[in-house]
Amino acid sequence: MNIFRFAGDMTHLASVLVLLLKIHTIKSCAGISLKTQELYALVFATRYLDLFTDYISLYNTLMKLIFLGSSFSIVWYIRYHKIVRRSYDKDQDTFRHYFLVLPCLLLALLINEKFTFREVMWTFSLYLEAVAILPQLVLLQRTRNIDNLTGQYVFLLGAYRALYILNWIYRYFTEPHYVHWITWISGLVQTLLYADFFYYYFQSWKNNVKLELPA
Amino acid sequence: SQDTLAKDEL
Repeated sequence: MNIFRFAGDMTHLASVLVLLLKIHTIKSCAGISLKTQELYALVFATRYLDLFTDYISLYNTLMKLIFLGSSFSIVWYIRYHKIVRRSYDKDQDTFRHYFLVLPCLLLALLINEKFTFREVMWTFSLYLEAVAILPQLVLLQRTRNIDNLTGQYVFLLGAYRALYILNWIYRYFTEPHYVHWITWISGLVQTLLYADFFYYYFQSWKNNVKLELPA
Repeated sequence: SQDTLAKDEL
């Protein structure tokens, strides 16, 4: 495992911890899109179907369990926790799941490396992960008041994707036959979705003002 | 195989 991949995973882990910290200690999920969190839970559930059949490493297994467990518990907190759920911006978080899920499923059925159940599910999870942040970005734009933790959460998620691209470039040059078009293109699309957010994030950081996305 | 190379990522 190279340094970019490891840093990417750690950034991903940090983003989840920031979100759990906000939910668990502040007992608030204000500004967090439940739609995005549910999509991530679906992403991990469909991608990690190999969890009990193919062993890669202890690290790999542990991280998969962490991402599965954290994504489902975040969804549980926002939907059912008696205090946390009161802070959910339900009226603002109106993105429809099936606008993203159905096209991703169709695309995975059409474009995949192998037409098997697991392979199609794995491809579906890649396509869905690429666009799963959209409800969150829409919510950020609607929320005039983005708190620090929410801003950091989205920033860390974007940083994780950017580091994965560096990881792929590194692997391409260091490993023989390392070519994965589906992973790369969906990963690139995913990272590009953060471009606008990154721009305003760095602007607010540079000028030392509160993060706010233009309508 | 090539399959496992991609799937060692999270």
